[in-house]
Amino acid sequence: DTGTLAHDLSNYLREQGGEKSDCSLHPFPVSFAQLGWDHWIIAPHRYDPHYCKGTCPHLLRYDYHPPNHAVVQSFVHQLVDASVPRPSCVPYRYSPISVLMIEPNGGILYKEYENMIAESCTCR
Amino acid sequence: NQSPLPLGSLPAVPTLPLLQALQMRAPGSPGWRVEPPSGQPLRYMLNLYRRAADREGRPRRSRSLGTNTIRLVQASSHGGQPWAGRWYLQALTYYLEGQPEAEHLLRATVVYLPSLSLAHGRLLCALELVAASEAPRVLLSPTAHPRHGWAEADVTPYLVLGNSSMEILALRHVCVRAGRAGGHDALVAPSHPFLLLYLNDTQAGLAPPAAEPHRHRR
Repeated sequence: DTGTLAHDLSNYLREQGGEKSDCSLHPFPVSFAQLGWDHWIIAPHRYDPHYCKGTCPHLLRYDYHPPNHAVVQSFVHQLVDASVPRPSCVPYRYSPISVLMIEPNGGILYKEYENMIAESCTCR
Repeated sequence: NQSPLPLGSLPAVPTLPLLQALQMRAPGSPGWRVEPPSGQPLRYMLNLYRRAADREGRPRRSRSLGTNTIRLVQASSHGGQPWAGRWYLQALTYYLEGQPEAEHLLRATVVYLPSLSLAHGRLLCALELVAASEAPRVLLSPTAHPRHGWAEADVTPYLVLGNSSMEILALRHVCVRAGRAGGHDALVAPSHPFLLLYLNDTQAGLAPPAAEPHRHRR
């Protein structure tokens, strides 16, 4: 229905500038002391897991790396049935952190934990 | 500066695997036996950590340790008087039972100081492997001199984790005081060597298998 798309295109162009509430990555430096885990985590003293927050725009830009399902869901929400929610803003890529811990038997453990820092967001 | 969350405020049975993994290690949880480590083992691991990761804990790609898990095991020593004249002989046992199944041993080394300066001379040290049977003792030669005077002797061949008979490593720490005797040197006992297990944790994530029986292992 070109009429709807034309209307939507104007929204899309307006959104192109990316509204500040669009899905994006936000910092959240946290210390293990704040989590109450500093008793046995020796290092690092703090790390920033980041988090994803914001609205997924109607037409998902390529840089969100949206799966096709999310593009379809976004159209369904927009054009077919608004009770179907827009896709959600979630992490896309992660990176690990290394942790130095004290073990219950008095040992010391160096361990790399996967997927501890969100590096980018997507809409799914 | 929020006050740290008291441990009790964590959910009784945390759903998050990381919380579960960490809560099992929390002081006061069952199995927390001894005082937290200090002194040279802690300094050694802090130096290793600083070389491996930045201040935010991100692993430095340039400085890969070749594994995702390194466990430091401290020795249990058998009391008694280790000094005999200028000789120091200390039997040491490293208990290895209970290694998590997902952690596969890649390499094991014992880290010690081969030479220690004293006020009047030096203390020269070596390690002997005390085999379980009557086999002759093996003098371990250092395979690597990492840093700050530490030496690493490879003991991988003598360890087969998971095989109950080999979940103990028995060594003898032998030192001799070289140079003029005298003064208070005789009382300087070298710190115990410690065991490093280089392991590959095959569970990339943190979800303990029991928690998610139907989930494809990551």
